[in-house]
Amino acid sequence: MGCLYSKNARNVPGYEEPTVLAAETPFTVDEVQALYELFKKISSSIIDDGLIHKEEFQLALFRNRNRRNLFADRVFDLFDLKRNGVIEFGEFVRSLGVFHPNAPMADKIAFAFRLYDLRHTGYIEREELKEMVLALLHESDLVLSDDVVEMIVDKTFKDADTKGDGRIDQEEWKEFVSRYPSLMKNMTLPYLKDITLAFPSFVLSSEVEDSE
Amino acid sequence: TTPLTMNAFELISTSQGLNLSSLFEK
Repeated sequence: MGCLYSKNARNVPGYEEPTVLAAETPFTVDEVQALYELFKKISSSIIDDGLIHKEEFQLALFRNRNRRNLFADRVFDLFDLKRNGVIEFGEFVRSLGVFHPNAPMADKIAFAFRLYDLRHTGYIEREELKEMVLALLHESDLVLSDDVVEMIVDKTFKDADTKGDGRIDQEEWKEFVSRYPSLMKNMTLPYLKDITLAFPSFVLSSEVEDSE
Repeated sequence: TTPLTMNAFELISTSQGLNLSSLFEK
């Protein structure tokens, strides 16, 4: 099984050696190999080509391949480091590495900033914040009047934009997050510490191979 | 906590699109 993994996996476009990925991320080699099981499952759910397409990502997140969501789109775009419209295995592991419980908090804060910087200007602007609040309301059952939305956005913006220049920069974001640490809760996935238990099949087979 | 007491980013962070733990559900 271990041999099958290594021979087949090497033929997959964008495949990278687990030892290389483990060296660059908080994951161990075994964990990278377990992540390959998860990657295989997601990347073969619609088109079995060893790449995660947007619809496959949506299917994995929402159990619905057609469910569009601004935030899922942003996560997909940030995972797609090469910006070629698909997530390769190496991109998947490197990006999930940020969500590892042992990843540096600075990386998590920076990732969230890029997530919310919708137009890639290097700042989170008021319009972007309002657009995200409206997107959240759209996906949920919450109904808030435009006045209330304006009030929430205004209040938050004034709180975060401490320099008062009408935009939130990375320094202000870091300071804001330190005051509201719950904002970083989504940026840590405890599952990643137990990934070899969740997807043990390769680890078991690789141990057999190692002992031979 | 109700939406009115949450700041805009707290509200946004409740999005299902940001909850990647569902990737690990079988």
